[in-house]
Amino acid sequence: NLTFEMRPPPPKAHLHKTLPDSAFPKGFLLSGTHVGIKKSKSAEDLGLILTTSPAERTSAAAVFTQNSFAAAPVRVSANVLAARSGRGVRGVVVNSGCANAVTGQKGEEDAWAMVRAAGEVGNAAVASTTSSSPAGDNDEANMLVMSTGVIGVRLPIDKILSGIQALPSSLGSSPAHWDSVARAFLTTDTFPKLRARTFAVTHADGTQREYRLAGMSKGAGMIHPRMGASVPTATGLHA
Amino acid sequence: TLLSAIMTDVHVAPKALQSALNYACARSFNAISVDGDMSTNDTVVVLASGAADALEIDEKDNESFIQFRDALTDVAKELAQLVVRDGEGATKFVTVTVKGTKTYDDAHTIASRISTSALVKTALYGEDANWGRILASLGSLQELSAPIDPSRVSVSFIPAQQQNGTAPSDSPKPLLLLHNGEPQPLDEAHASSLLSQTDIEILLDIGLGEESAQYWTCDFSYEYVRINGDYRS
Repeated sequence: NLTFEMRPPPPKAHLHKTLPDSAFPKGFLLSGTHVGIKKSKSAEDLGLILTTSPAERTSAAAVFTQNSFAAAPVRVSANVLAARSGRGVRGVVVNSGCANAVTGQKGEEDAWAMVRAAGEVGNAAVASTTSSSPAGDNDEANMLVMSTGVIGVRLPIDKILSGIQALPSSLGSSPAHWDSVARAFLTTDTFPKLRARTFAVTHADGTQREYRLAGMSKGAGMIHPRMGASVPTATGLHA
Repeated sequence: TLLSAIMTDVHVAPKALQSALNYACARSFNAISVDGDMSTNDTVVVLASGAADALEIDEKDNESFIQFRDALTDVAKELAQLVVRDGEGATKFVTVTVKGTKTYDDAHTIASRISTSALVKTALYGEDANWGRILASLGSLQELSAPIDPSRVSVSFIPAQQQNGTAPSDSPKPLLLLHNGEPQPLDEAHASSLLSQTDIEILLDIGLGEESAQYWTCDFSYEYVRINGDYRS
């Protein structure tokens, strides 16, 4: 016997924030698009984030799931980051709608294909938008990759690779570009999660400088993270 | 799955960036739970472009590093909390604060256990100040550095604080349910008023030490079962 009625979730419209251009960090180009992984034709499901800075100026860090069945993109990203010692990572490519988890050797190959394709277009896009070349770093294995969605299903990799090739034409740095990538992360989420802010740092020489941070997150279910800087050594491939 | 990408225009050494992320993650993304299940794909990435200026932040420059680390932690915490607010079927946003433990890990473990108890989370959905379920869940823990002394434990429900650290002026007063192991007289009207709020904080004082930790969770509703019963692989 139920003693109360089902309640609708609280309104979440107030969780969207309008953010000015000046709140977002300098040196990034972004784009989110729909390539046909999600069923909804208007829903972004592929995103690209690039830094336009010289490779020696950039740094990256990450934490990863400690699940023994860590997905292919998790293992590949950890590999890229370790190989570069956190320096010269050009950006991140992300897809939603398919997690590329527990997809065997083919899943690993697909994740590497995303890294290489995104690296290729990233290097070309950065070279074309900056007066100098991106520090001569034309390594294509300089991207991190993230996937989210259904487990145990292979990526529609042809659609994704075609989509990555088309992304440079829509790259930009406006709040709308940041928002489009935040949406490309979403699965069962009911709203995009994007925040940006400025902060001050006092350096050792006594000067105070202002910097910017912007972040996006996604997640609604299967949420109890316990992430670490490395991935579990036993991969689910052998189970 | 939890995914996050955080970008900054700071010029920061890779080792310092990883150290800052580890610190931030422990106090944000690794301190949330919607349903207690760890994904195969959880990843948080931080990219620093160094586009703002040439001054590099390193851990050796303690002050600038801490300022950057704390800014990163603030953003990470807000992004993590948004995930909990959007938890499948969630109708409540619940902060679990545990203080008075001997170690940070103990406080974190207790907060995590309470945040993943299905019975605590269904009681929150039912707007029931069920401190018995809270005690039962934390009392089951065996891996703490110091055993819990039931005669020292206090439990309160308090209105969620705003960002400035104060509760809204029209919010209900805190509700002390258990003090040093002794149940307190319960005012049902007061409890009902407090638990009908969307944002709630559960405060536990273990009474053993000076360490504390916070966790963020949501309630467990019919809607969660409907969403995940419908989801197809």
